[in-house]
Amino acid sequence: LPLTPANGDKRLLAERYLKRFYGLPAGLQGRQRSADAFQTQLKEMQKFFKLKITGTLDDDTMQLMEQARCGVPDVGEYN
Amino acid sequence: HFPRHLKWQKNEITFRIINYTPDLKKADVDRAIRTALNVWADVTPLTFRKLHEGTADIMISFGSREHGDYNPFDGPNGLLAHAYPPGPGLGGDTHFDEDERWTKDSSAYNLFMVAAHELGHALGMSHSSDPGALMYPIYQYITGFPLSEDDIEGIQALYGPNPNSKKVKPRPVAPTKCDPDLSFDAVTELRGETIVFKDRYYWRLHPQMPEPDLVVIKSTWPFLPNKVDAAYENPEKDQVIMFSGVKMWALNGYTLVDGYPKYIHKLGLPKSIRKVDAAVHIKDTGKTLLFADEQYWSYDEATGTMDRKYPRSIEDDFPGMNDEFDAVAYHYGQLYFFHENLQYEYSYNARKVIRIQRSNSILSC
Repeated sequence: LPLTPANGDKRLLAERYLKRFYGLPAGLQGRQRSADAFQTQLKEMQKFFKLKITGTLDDDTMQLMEQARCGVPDVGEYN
Repeated sequence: HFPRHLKWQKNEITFRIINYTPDLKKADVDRAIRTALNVWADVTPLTFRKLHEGTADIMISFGSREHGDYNPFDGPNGLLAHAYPPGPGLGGDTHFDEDERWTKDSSAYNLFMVAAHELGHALGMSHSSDPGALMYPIYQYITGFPLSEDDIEGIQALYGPNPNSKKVKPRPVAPTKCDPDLSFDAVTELRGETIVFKDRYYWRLHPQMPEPDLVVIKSTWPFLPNKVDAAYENPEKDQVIMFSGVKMWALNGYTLVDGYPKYIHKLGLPKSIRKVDAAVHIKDTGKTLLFADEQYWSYDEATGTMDRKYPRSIEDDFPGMNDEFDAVAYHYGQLYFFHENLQYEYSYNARKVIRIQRSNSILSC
């Protein structure tokens, strides 16, 4: 089903966040693989911040993503 | 650390401030950067020499949006700054987002706090998941020496300790919510959420959120001290009163109410009381109970006066509760007394303890 605009915005923000700080691969991928990678990176982020690891964009996770922060990635190589 | 434990292969590191933010005086920027470097120099053998021209190891600049490294900033808020791990060229370089408002205090983003964090990256420190660490990725404003044990262990693993070590007092690590010995400083409600204070942190529990959030007190209320002794909410006035030592602060959400802080003695407490151990507001009666040592007082919120015939003995009026308390909360006719790592659920009407649990059961442990 198409996402509602609000959910779409949340997802977009989360994707941008995970790409920047958790190495979520950018670019075209198979639909299934893309969803898997998103959930894996989201769980990694939730683990780093000691949030409940749900793999979904719950309120706690979204709130944290909206906070002012340093631009250096939290995990992975920094090129 | 960053992958491959990137570090400078020398102890004298040069830095250069390429440009300045118009938000602050030049001297204030210089001071913020130098103080931030000194934070790391205090605990390592590293020294920092300022260059006024040419290429330094750490090149510091302010820029907005795309600023020359293909790693753009995003306008106000969001990303505040970034820095590159030690290495040639871009390595060690530290960039601040000019679209932020940089300050010397807590009114906007404190340049010293952000610089100390970023320069940690420039020396080889990656992000820490300890919310009490300077290297935690989320911006927080604190006062005092900014490094925690976690930061010091990290930087000393790369460069070793300072041979002429000045004694520095690291900030304690953040409390862990499921530590069986965990005790609390204060507990209050705040607009439907429960706020639990411990050292310079508080947990925020929202009925719809499964996990409590751990936050540094000063990052929400920069004007509060680092430790809260007691707190209560008066929902009729939409105010939370926080106590620390002989002073109290009234907050309307996140803002300080005019006229505060005030001395606790303004409530009618005797001058001999130097600290309130716990406070709780009983919605059904409109009274606030203030606990100090083995006694308690009853404060009438409607008249703004202390009730007569107080103080009374805690042991006499709350049979079964003969200790001093760390914190007290009230929910639906039950009082919750917190003492060390135990929480006593007390029936206000039946005047007896009906259940004993660990204090941190309130944090879903």
